[in-house]
Amino acid sequence: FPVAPEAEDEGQTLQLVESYLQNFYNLQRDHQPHLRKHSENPLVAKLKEMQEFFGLQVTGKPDLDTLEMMKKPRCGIPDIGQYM
Amino acid sequence: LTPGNPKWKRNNLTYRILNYTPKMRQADVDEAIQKALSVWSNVTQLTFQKIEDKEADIMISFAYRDHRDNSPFDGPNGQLAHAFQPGEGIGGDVHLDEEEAWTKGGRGYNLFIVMAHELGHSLGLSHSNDPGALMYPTYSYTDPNEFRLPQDDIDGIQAIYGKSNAPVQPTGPVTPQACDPNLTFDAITTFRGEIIFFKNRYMLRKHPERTETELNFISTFWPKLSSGIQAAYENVERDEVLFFKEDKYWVLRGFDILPGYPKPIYHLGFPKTVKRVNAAYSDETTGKTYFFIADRYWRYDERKKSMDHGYPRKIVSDFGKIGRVDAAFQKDGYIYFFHKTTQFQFDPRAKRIVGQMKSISWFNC
Repeated sequence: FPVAPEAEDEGQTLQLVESYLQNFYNLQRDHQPHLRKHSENPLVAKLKEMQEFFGLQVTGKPDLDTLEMMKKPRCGIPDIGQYM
Repeated sequence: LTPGNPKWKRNNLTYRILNYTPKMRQADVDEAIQKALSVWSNVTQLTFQKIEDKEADIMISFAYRDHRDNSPFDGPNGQLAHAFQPGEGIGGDVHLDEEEAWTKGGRGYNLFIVMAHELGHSLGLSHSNDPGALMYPTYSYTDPNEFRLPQDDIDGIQAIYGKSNAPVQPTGPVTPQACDPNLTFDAITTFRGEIIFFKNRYMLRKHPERTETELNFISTFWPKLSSGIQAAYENVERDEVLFFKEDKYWVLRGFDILPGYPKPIYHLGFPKTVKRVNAAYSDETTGKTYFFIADRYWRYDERKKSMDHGYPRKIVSDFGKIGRVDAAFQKDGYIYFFHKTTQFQFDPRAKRIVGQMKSISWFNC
């Protein structure tokens, strides 16, 4: 079936969020991506870490302000940890 | 600071430019990199010597997509560049994404700004969450001629390499905190239902319906007006905002500066003895705009487009003891005057001050 636009959007959003957190917040690449799962999964924890760093509202959800920040051109170095 | 506190063991470092981007003149690339290095050497005892042949501490290159350092670039925008913390081999090196629109000005991505940030990493700094810091992760343009290393970055680099030898220690701009009780303003204006507070190169945007205050660089919205706005007011009828800086003014409609500006403030009818405007507000009910300069004020008729006769008058005669006005705006029928950290609420009908607050009272602190 053709992907419903919102589902497609959600897929794109999840991909944007996931790669951002992998690049800059050391989210492991093998975790299971669920934005909705209730127990605190690593992606939500990392999303909160990113929101905390940028002084955004720490919702654990990819809200507009968070997505807007993720789309800004930036330095390729992670925001946490070493960059060997 | 970076975990493990990586740093160079000596202060005299070498750098080498391995290749150039075709998007800029080679001389401009050299100059941008040299200027970026001086950002850090000016505030520490670090020195940087350019070498052409051997392995240098800091190897600078433009790279494309996967360039074999396990951190491939991603094409235009997105990730602009990266650098490695101090150390042997790739340590200290800077890689710039060749697919970016590198420039020496405000279009595309300014090479000097990005280089200065990446060199911070080459010296051992990580990212700062101070939105005004050079080491903040996202890109924002600052005119290289007006660039001053923010205090947050000076503190960071001096924590690693110590203070500079300069007789007077260098200091830098501090990012305004909305709830800092000592915060003062350069100018304030309403703008399409919002209130915008100007301070140095920043603007704090407050929307009545939103609790938090948004901090932006002025240059994010108006690259040509990067800092130091001294007065501003909104002409609601014409959906225009006027900005004043020294003896010039700009007219903006929305986010666009109208063509033909800036113009000299004397076009509005000021005498040549006036060199700058301290504050201004416009009363949309009467179409009169009030300009405050030192201890006097002028009144301008927006409909006749000329100064009213009988001005200037003493501020204290008509507005009471509000002292020298830093900023002013009108909202819901009241005039708010700002003098340092104090704000006066003036009722133009009763012609007297009806309230006195802290200047930061609008920020829900």
